[in-house]
Amino acid sequence: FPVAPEKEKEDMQFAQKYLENFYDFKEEKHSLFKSKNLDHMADKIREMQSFFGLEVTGELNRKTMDMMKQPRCGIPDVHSYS
Amino acid sequence: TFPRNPRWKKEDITYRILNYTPDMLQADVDEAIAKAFDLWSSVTPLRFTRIYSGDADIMISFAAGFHGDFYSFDGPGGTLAHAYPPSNGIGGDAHFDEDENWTKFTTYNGYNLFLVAAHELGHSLGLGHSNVFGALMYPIYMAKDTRNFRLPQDDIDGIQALYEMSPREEPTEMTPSKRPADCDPHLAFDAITTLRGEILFFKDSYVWRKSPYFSEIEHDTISTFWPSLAAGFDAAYEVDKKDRVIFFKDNEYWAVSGYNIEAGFPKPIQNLGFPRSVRKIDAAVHDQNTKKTYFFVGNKYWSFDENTQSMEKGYPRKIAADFQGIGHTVDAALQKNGHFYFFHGSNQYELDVKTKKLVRVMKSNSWFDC
Repeated sequence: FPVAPEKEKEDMQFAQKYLENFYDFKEEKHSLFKSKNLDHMADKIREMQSFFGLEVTGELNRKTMDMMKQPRCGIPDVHSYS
Repeated sequence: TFPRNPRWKKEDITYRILNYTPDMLQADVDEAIAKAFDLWSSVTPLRFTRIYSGDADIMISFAAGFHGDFYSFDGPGGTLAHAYPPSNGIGGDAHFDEDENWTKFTTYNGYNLFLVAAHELGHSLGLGHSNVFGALMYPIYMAKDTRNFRLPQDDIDGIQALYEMSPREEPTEMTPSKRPADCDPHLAFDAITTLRGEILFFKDSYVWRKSPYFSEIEHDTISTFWPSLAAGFDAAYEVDKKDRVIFFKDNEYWAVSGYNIEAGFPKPIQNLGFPRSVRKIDAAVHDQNTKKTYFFVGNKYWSFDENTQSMEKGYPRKIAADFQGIGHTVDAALQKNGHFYFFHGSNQYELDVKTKKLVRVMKSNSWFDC
């Protein structure tokens, strides 16, 4: 069955926060184009999927969400932090 | 490592435990932290000294939510801990989320402090995250057996890239032989077993993993899957109905289920019914049809009934008497697709399971599409 819309929204917010914390994702708040932001997020999802050896789709699928919800270390997986 | 490879420029490093979690006895926290430091000092020239006041290079604390840095904790689950790479001030410090349930046990009701501390101290010394599944520096927490825990090779390689040991200091066990190439015509195995539909080939500390779920042969080390097991298995076999794999090394054996080593192991091989004169097993294979396991020792073999958990009468027998064409010792054995595969040096002998007759002889690495 398709994911319930509310659940999908929650997942998107969770994933966005995860990518901000661990993959240096910055929402382009001033962008006029929502699609540009989604492309950027898909790139970050690809980066995360590649790191964990998941199938690289750029989509927020079940396996990717499951991996994001695993208990983990708070240090980013890629890039520096200050 | 982190960008620009931050590392301590000295070998004597101090640490201080600023406070304790109420989840554990203070002595258990002290022990977990000390053991975590021991892991890293065993493969580097670094020496760690605990101090009880003043500034230490690595300050260790438990805190919940916002705790004075830019990385607030998030309640139970999610982020468990974080640590800063080597530098002054907050550099090197390790913070543990007090909203987690910390434990000294390997359990699914809490997080093992030793495992998490060992990971965080890796950051404190300059290691970033590894994408090698099973490495200590992999970012996801995985409950695993911590008895005789050994640092996986990926972590050793990482830390030794930052802190070189002089040849005099380097423990000999940390310089394993190089993994032979898949298609090396001289490739021979110590042990082979199936595991949940996959086939694992063992040689020294190395594992070749052939899986129906991915097309390439995966290369791992034994410590990746079972950190507390020593490398160099003599034999291995799977009882698939029990989801159990048995590993033999010298005169002891271990039972594992997936990544977990079952409690109560190792046990002496005499528990299986071998006389004291048998010091080690050359190879083992389980026949899924008869529920018998064959153990190969020298030019003889034994038959073990998995149902009664006892050695069958009338054994040992000569291998050559029952398995046509096998006039030598067996290094490793495997049952797959209705055939036994007996490995000797760089050759393998395919036999029909029912008739025990030789079908063909192949190179040992034929499983790797060479």
